Amino acid sequence: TQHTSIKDEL
Amino acid sequence: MNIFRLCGDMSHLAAIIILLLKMWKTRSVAGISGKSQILFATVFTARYLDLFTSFISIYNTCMKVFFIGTVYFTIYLIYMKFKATYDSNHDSFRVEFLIVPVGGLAFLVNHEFAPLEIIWTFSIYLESVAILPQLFMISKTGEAETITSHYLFALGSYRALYLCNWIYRYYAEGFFDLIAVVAGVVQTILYCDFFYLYITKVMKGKKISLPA
Repeated sequence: TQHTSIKDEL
Repeated sequence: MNIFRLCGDMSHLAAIIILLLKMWKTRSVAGISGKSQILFATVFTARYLDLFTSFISIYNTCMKVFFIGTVYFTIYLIYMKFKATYDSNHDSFRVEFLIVPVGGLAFLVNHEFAPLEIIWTFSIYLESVAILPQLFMISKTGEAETITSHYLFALGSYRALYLCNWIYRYYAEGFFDLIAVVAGVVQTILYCDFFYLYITKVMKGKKISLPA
């Protein structure tokens, strides 16, 4: 599983 | 983008438009908590600072700009244009009791101790409780106009749909953001009582009125 620092959600 | 995420975003968009239409058509902000709207403005401003640092999509940028623009316009309507109809006596929730603990928690529990990441985390935590002044106001006045109920239902549904989106993304993409998920669960739980009233009353054509 990953957590992204670029937030693609609102 | 999946169907849950899209429905969630559309629900959020609908909530904002319903609120603006209610205020504009009735020329009144009665029953609306200005404090909740200030908290939402803080949430959007803090979270969407990444407009300046990363581009994701036209859709993403447009939605962010729309959310920020409309929430400040809403605040203008409440505190300036329709100020005379604003029920400040009943909007008495102490927001510092939310901001201070949420700020502290964002410092302590985050994915990375970096300014933008802490500000993003703060916005996620704050959003989960930002509706409390509005719910508090309804419990104080003991009633909510039907249009206000529609607004709250759309706003609450948005995060519930995001929960479905995160479950989908976990299985489809291995995407998992514990902070967003826990805050999203808290946010959705806060609406449960209201959802119950909405389904049992508003959907049957009655307005929400609480026993004194």
